[in-house]
Amino acid sequence: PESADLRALARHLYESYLKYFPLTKAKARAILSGKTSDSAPFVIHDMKSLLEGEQMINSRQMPAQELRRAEMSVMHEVELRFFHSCQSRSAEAVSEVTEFAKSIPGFVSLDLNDQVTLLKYGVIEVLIIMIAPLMNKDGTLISYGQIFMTREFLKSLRKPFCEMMEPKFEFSVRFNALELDDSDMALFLAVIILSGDRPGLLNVKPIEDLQETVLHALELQLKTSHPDSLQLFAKVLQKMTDLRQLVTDHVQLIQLLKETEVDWCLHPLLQEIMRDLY
Amino acid sequence: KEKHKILHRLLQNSSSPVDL
Repeated sequence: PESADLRALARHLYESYLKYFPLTKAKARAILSGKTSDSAPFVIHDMKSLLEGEQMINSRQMPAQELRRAEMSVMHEVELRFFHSCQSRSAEAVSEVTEFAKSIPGFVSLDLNDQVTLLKYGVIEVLIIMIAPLMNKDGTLISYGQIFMTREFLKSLRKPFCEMMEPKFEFSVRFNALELDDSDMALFLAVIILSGDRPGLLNVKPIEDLQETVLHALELQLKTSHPDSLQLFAKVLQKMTDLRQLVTDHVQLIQLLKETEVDWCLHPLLQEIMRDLY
Repeated sequence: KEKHKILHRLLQNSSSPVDL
């Protein structure tokens, strides 16, 4: 009976994962390997293709007049504009992760301040995990899979923009080697969110209890669906240590951008998350 | 609470889209 409960929990989290996250690993891998009936993604590999692709990135919010201005503006602003649209997407993704968190059984019964703390500290880790399936060693899908941006192009941007994604690529290549599927990912994301050691938590016990249950479900699922992958559960959990370092470095880079880029403004939701984070 | 206004709103609003 206990393992039936754990399976039910795994199924529930997988369903809310599918409900709240627009681009699954299965879909992303199909796009990346060309095994989809949809058209191939538009490739951004230089400034010219970035300018062309910007229309697609911003198609949902950028009016024609803005677009003309964008086309006329100097290259120097291209990075800023691109990272501005990255921020909008990130803010949107934060709200998707929030909805996913709320769907974890017991989460909304936690102290509201603790819910905020769990999201504040967990959400960038979750986003880094979620971008991994969109990446391969040569680049990453963006804009819901409509665009493929090459790793070389991201590396060619001016400092410090060029330093933002490279550590995520390195992590992703290692993480993708574990070959988790979407249902494994759903459980792992819940484990990350339910971390009882985040600074400033008021009531740790109920969070640890929830995490314990999800950990059991993850362990059971990995054993069942990847029987030949030795120590997979331990290897997945080890990735949580790498994530903390990645987030610390990311927040430092954002801090640097704030100091060096006069035109830089951080999305208010991302500001809330990053302020006094580490 | 003031420091995390939007996060609070996201957590408390169910289904209604929050103006991000």
